[in-house]
Amino acid sequence: EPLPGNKTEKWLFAERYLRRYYGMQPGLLGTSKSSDVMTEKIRAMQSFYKLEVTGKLDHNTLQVMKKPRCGVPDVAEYN
Amino acid sequence: LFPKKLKWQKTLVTFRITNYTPDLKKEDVDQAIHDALKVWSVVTPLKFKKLHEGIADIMIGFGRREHGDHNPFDGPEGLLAHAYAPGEGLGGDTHFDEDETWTKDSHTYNLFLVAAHEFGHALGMGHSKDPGSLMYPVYSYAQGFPLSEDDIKGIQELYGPNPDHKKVKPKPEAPNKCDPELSIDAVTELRGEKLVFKDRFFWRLHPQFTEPELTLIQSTWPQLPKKVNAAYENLEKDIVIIFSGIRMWALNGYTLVPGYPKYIHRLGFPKSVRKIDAAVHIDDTGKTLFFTDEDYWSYNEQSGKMDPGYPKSIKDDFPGMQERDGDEVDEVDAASYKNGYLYLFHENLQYEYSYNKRKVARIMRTNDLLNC
Repeated sequence: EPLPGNKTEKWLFAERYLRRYYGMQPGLLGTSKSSDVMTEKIRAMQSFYKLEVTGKLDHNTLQVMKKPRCGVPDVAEYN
Repeated sequence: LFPKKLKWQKTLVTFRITNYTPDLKKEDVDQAIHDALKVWSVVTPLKFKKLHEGIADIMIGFGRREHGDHNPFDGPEGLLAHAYAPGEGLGGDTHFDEDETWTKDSHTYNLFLVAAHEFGHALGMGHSKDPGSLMYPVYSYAQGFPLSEDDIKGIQELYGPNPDHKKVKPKPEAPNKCDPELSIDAVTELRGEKLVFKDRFFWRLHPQFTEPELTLIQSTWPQLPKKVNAAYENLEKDIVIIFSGIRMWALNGYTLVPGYPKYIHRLGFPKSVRKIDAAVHIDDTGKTLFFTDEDYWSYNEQSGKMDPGYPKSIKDDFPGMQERDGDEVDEVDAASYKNGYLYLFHENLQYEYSYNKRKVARIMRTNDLLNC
């Protein structure tokens, strides 16, 4: 199925990361809604890792997302 | 901690290793699991009992991709392992991704360290924001006792201290880059990036990004010691020399050059010199300055020899460096050079020294270096 909008590989990687570790809800939201949710989750992750909180998928943020890590979420309730 | 502070309502917790990874001998896996549980039992009243059949509180296994809990692994790298908070059934269970390579040394990924982290979850710990903590989500290799103050505080909030075990010495927490009292151990350029060393950590500053990245030294270079005394880059040779005690290592990019460590006395230091406090290469002159206690030395990279007439006194040759109480600075923690200025770091201040005018141009806080 074609990627919705112009989502890049990086964006999809980040979506998976934020779903798994920051409780971002799966499934398609309206484009404006989904990018707001994504921005808010990116900010949460940047704050956890003491990165500059920009809400943007910048180089530093992606670098941390690619690091080998534990599979337990960082903030969402784990059950 | 997990929401609702989930924990085991008993102090004897059972565990069972249901299968083994082919990456290690069975006894090495047994030992890693034993040691990883012991990390938590030495700081709490918890005791662990090994079962060889039936259902244990903590069922431990290796699997790849979808492995039975609808929480699939992702192949090599990325996600290494996971564990479930204390509770019935899946609660406490701990799974390792068989698509990783499991080791018992500094090569990725050390099973003992990952297991100790995961058992933290199996006992009720969540993730820590302190990069020096065992419960920090991102893998990093370090030797020695793996729990930081933050880890111990968390687990003892759930189970209390270990009544009959002497206090363990936790790992120091990560340094705070914007602490106004921050001092540093060493600083060097590395192919356009700047590395700032402090205790077991280093900050990596990339010219395009404002945010320094904090990492454990041994997580990037497991062969390096925990603490670095001095470092400098020789651009012509495209190497960085790292000093710790009487030894020195060479980096080519992020790769350690074979044949190191070597002794610092090969550079021409007398045996009485046991540590270098700071090192800096002056591109314009091809000389490298070394600072040891109250003295400094000039080393000719071309000839590979110390210049004659050294060591000289820091105080005499770098006048104008005053501490806050007016005392003259006679020792240097770290040094760097840029565009005709020498930056000499002493405690929480850095002195911008004009190399041509031979005088201090500015005094700034050390943590200016980290964009604070």
